[in-house]
Amino acid sequence: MYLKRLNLHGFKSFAARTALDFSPGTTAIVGPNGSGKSNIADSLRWVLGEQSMRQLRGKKSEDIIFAGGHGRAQLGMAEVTLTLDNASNWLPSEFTEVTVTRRAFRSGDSDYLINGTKVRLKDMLNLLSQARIGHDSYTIIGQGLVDQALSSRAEERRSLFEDAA
Amino acid sequence: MYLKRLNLHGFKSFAARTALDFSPGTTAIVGPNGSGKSNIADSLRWVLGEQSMRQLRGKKSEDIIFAGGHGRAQLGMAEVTLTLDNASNWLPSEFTEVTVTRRAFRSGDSDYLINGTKVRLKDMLNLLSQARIGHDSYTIIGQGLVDQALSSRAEERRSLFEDAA
Amino acid sequence: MKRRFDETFQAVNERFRQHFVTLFQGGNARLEMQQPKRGAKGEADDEDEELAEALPAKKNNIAGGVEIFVQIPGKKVQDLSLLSGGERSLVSSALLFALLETNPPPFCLLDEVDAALDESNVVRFCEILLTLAHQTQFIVITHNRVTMTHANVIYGVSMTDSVSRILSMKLAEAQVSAR
Amino acid sequence: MKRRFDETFQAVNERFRQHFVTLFQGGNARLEMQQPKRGAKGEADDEDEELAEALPAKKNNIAGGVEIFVQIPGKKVQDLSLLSGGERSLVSSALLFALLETNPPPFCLLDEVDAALDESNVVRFCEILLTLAHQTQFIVITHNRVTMTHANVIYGVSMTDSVSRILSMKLAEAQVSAR
Ligand SMILES: Nc1ncnc2c1ncn2[C@@H]1O[C@H](COP(=O)(O)OP(=O)(O)OP(=O)(O)O)[C@@H](O)[C@H]1O
Ligand SMILES: Nc1ncnc2c1ncn2[C@@H]1O[C@H](COP(=O)(O)OP(=O)(O)OP(=O)(O)O)[C@@H](O)[C@H]1O
Ligand SMILES: [Mg+2]
Ligand SMILES: [Mg+2]
Repeated sequence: MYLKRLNLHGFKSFAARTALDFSPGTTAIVGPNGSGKSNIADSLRWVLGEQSMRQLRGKKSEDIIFAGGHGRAQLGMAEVTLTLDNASNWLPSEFTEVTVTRRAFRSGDSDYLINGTKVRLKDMLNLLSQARIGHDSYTIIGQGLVDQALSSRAEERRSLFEDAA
Repeated sequence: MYLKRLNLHGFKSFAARTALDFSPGTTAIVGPNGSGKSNIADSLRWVLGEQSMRQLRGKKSEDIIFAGGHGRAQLGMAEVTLTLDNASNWLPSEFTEVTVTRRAFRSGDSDYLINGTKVRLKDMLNLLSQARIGHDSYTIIGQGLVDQALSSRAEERRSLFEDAA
Repeated sequence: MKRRFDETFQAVNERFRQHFVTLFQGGNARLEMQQPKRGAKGEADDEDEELAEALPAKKNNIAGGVEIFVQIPGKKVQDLSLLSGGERSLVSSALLFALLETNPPPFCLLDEVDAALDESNVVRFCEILLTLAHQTQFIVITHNRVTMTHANVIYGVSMTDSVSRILSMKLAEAQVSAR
Repeated sequence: MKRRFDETFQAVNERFRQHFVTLFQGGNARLEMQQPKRGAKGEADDEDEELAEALPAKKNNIAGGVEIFVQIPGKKVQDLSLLSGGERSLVSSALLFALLETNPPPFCLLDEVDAALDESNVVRFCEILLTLAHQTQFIVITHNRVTMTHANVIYGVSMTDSVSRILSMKLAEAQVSAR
C-alpha cells in the first residue's frame, strides 16, 4: 500500500472537491469519453512535479485550472493533494502518512506543500526522488502512448533502463 | 457500386491467392490482432499507387512481399488486383469492369496493368486520378491516424479541402 | 479556382458543424480560414513571398491554413489539445464526414477509427456512416461489435502458420470474439 | 555504475522474453545493446566525442541504444514497423512489465493501454498485471470490461455541466456501458 488518496479541487474538469481513495490492490477508472479519466492521470503527473504543459495536454500554465463552463464561473486556483501511506517507512519521513500538495493560481504563482507546510519545489522533488517516485519514465503511461518505447530511437529507450537500474 | 473485388497474392501475410468481394453497401473486416486486417488496407493503398514504404509500414520495397514463415518459404512476387465496377461509366473506359493490377518482384522490378495489359505507372495513376480515386487524402484512414487532421498544422489541413474542391 | 475552394470550404464548414452537433449531442464547431501572414512585418514578408514562389501552389502556406474551433456542450471553447482521446476522434470524424459528404469519393476505408470511442459514441458515429453509405462504399476495419452490426457483409481475417485467410462471416459469429 | 546497468539490462531482457512468450503464446524476443558508434569513421568520431561531452551522462548516446528484436510465433523476424497495432501494444507491454518487475515502482498508472488489444490478448495482458500487482499498486484507466474485472475497486467518472465527479462502482454497473 503506497498511494492512499488523491484529492483534486479546481484541477481541469474537477471543479468540485473530489477525493479518490486507492485500494492496496488494483484500482480501475472508467467512464464515458471526455468525463475526466485522463484528467486524473494528469493531476497525478502534476502533483508529482510535471513542469511541461505539453505533457499535460495544455499550452499555458493556467490550462490546468478549471476554466468554467455551463453557468459555472472559472476558478482561480487548482489544488491537488497526494496522500502516501508510510506505515512501512518507505519514505524518508517519521510520519505514517505523508501528504504532498501542489497549488497553481491564475496569477502564475505556485505553492508546494509537504504535510501542510510550504516548501520549495526542489524539496518536494527531492522527497519524491528519494522515494523513487517519478513523474516520468514508466510509472505513468499516457493515453495513446503505450507503444512509445517502440517508436522512440534506440538511444531514447536506454533511459528506461537507467531509470530501472 | 464502385469497388467490386480485391485479389491478393503474395502481398504481406496473404501468401495464398485471396479474394475479397465487396458489397454495394458497407463491408466490415474483423479478426484478431495481427491476423492481416491492416495488411488489406495496405494492399489497397499499394494497388492505388502508394510509393512511400513508410505509409505501408515498411522500410524497403520487398517488405510487402510475403517473407515466409512457419515452414513456408518466402515468395518472389506480390500481386494485388482491384476490380472496379464501371456499369455507370464513372471511369474513363468503355469496359463495364476495369481491373488495375500491381506486381512487385524481389528483384525490385514492378509491373502495372490495366485490364491485363502492361502500362506505365503514370498511365495507371492517370486513370485513377481521372476517376477521382486517390491513395492519399481522406479515402483511406490508417490505424491510429483518425485524429491526424487535428494534430497537423493549419496549413497541412488546407490540402484536405483542396482535395475536396 | 479560389471561388471553388471558398464554396467547398463553406459547404464543408456547414456539414462539419452539423455532424459535430450530432456526435456531441449539442455544442458548436466551426472551421476558419487563417489570413495569410502579411502586413507590417516587412522583412518577414519578403521571406514569405520567396517561400510562396518556391512552394507548389497546392502547398502554398501563404494562402493560409484551416483552424478548427470547437465548443463541447456545457464546456467553454478551449484549445484542441485539452480534448480527450475520444473527443478528438469525434471532432476529426465530424470533419472527415463533412469532407466525404461534400465531395463523395467512390469508396472509403476506415481502419479502427472507432478505437477510442465509448459505446454511445460508436452508435452515433455509425448512424452518420449509415447516411453517407448511399454515396460512398465503406470498408470498415473494426474490433467493435456495434460497428459490425452496421455492415452488409462481414469478412473475418484469420492467420494460420503465418498465412492470412479471409472468410465471409455472419454477424453472430463475428460478435463472439468482438469487443 | 556500468555493472549495475548491465545486470539490470540482463534481468529486464530475461523478463521481457518471458512476458513476450506469455502474451504471444510462443515466439521469441530479445533486447540488444547497440555498440556505441566507433571505429573507422575518423571524422564522425570527433563529432561523436564532442557530442558525448556536451550531453549529460544519462543521455549520452555514445553509450549505445537498446534494440528490440521479436519473432511472433510462426512468423519470421521482421522490422518492428510491420507489426500490427495490437502486436505493438503487446511488445511494448512486455517491455513495460519487465521493467516494472525488475525494479518495482510503488505505483503505476496505465491510461487505456489495452485500447488496441482484442479480447484474448486483453485476458493475457490482465493475467500478467495480476502477478505484478503484489509489488506495485496499479491504477488502470480503461473502457474494457475484461480489464475492469481485474480491479479491486472501480471508480466511475461522470461529467455534468462541465464538472467531473467520481463515484465508487460495482463491477456489474461498470460493465453495462463498457466495451
Ligand atoms: N481547465 C479545464 N477546465 C474545464 N474543463 C477542462 C479543463 N481542461 C480540460 N477540460 C475538459 O476535460 C475533458 C477531457 O477530459 P479527459 O481527457 O479526462 O477525458 P477522458 O475521460 O479521459 O475521455 P476519453 O475516454 O475520451 O479518453 C475535455 O472535455 C476538456 O474540455
Ligand atoms: N511481408 C510480410 N510477410 C509475412 N508476414 C507479414 C509481412 N508483412 C507483415 N506481415 C505480418 O502481418 C502482421 C500484421 O498484420 P496486420 O497489421 O494486418 O494486423 P491486424 O489484423 O491489422 O491487427 P491489429 O488488430 O492488431 O491491428 C504482422 O504479424 C506481420 O508479421
Ligand atoms: Mg482519456
Ligand atoms: Mg490493424
